[in-house]
Amino acid sequence: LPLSPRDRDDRLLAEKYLRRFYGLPAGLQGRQGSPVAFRTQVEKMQRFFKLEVTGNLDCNTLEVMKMPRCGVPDVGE
Amino acid sequence: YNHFPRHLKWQNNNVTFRIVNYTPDLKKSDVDRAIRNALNIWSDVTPLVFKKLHQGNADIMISFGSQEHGDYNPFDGPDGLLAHAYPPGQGMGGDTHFDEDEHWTKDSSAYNLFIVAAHELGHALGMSHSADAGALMYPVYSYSTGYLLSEDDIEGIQALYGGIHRSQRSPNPNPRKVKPKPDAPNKCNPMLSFDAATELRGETIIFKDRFYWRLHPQMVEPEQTLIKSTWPSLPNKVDAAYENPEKDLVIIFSGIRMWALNGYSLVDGYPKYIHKLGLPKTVRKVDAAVHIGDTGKTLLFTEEEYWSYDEATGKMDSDSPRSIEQDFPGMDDEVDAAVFHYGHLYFFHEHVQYEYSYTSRKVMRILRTNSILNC
Repeated sequence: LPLSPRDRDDRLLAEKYLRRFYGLPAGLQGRQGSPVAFRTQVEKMQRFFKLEVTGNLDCNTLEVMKMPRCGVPDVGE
Repeated sequence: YNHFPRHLKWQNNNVTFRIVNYTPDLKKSDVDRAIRNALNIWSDVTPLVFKKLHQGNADIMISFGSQEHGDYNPFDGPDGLLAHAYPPGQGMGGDTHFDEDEHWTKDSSAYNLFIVAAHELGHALGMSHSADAGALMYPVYSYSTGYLLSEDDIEGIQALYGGIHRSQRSPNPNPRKVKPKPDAPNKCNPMLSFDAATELRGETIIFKDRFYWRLHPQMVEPEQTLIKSTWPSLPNKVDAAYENPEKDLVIIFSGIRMWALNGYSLVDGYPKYIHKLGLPKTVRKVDAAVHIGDTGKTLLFTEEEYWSYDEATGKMDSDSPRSIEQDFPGMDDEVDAAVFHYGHLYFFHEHVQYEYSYTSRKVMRILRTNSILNC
């Protein structure tokens, strides 16, 4: 099924979040990166915040992504 | 706690800082004080000494900017990203930037500059983000009162710079100054006990120390959150809590006061004294509370006794207080927390949970307290 507008917004928010804080590699300009990489980074973020590690953008995960926070990455260089 | 890769740190304990510009949200003196207090948080527990420069290049250059502000690491307007800082090093190393599109305050009405500065300056000294939800170095903003650092934060910064040298310790330290917050409780610690437990519109909320776990029937992993990040005006410790589904209210007890929640929103007109329920003034704390949907009564446990409050009449049953041991054979211990599910009471005491049949008045099963947290 095509993504609903809301799902698309959530996906974009998640990609931007994971790219900024979890080193998700940027895909080609305007195209989504690999689903596996995306899922892996979602799991990494869920593990860091002690959320249920599903690899999916469930409501708890999105809720944390929308919280006001520090701009320093959570992992790595 | 985490450090940056290669445990980046300042090689010299004398670190200079400079406040390059100021936010119009606060008086200049308020910004100065917030930054100085934020630095003192770290210098109180390490040999670090911070010296303020008024011009030229300091180790830590502090500034306010919005969107792209010169480091190709743009901010994003109100909310979202609040600030960032760079690990110790030459050039931009240690520099700390605050998003000018946020509203900066001295209290909890918006983003508290002192709290955010203390976190960012932790980065400027070499601390990376902590996964402990109660640590100052946790990446998500939450307003808190009292001493900012947790044991996790102190362990982390002292792993980089060491503790305070005896010669540096002030002759009469202020005991209130360094009072680290305990780490977030580990849900699978076999000896875990609960402070309080309640239902909330189909979810189960369990209070422990400054935190609560939120269990949702369709979520395997309980979610741990700071009480104050959801309810800033609630105290850091809850004694008891129960849900009255008919009124769609959750009552929360702490000491001699109680609060009411409608959903996750605090109800106006609270806190009230617990004695309004008919408890005598000698009762200073409710250990546990549970609403029995079948009878419309709410049981309030205090030490060896319990009180039965009739929600419909708003009065305490005349034969209260009664003996827990007498009315609940098999329960000869105090109760830390209690919930009622499908005719069964679940009493929690220390690391043991008793599944109690309310109709046949006997213990059906004994479980570990944190089995409810899927441990």
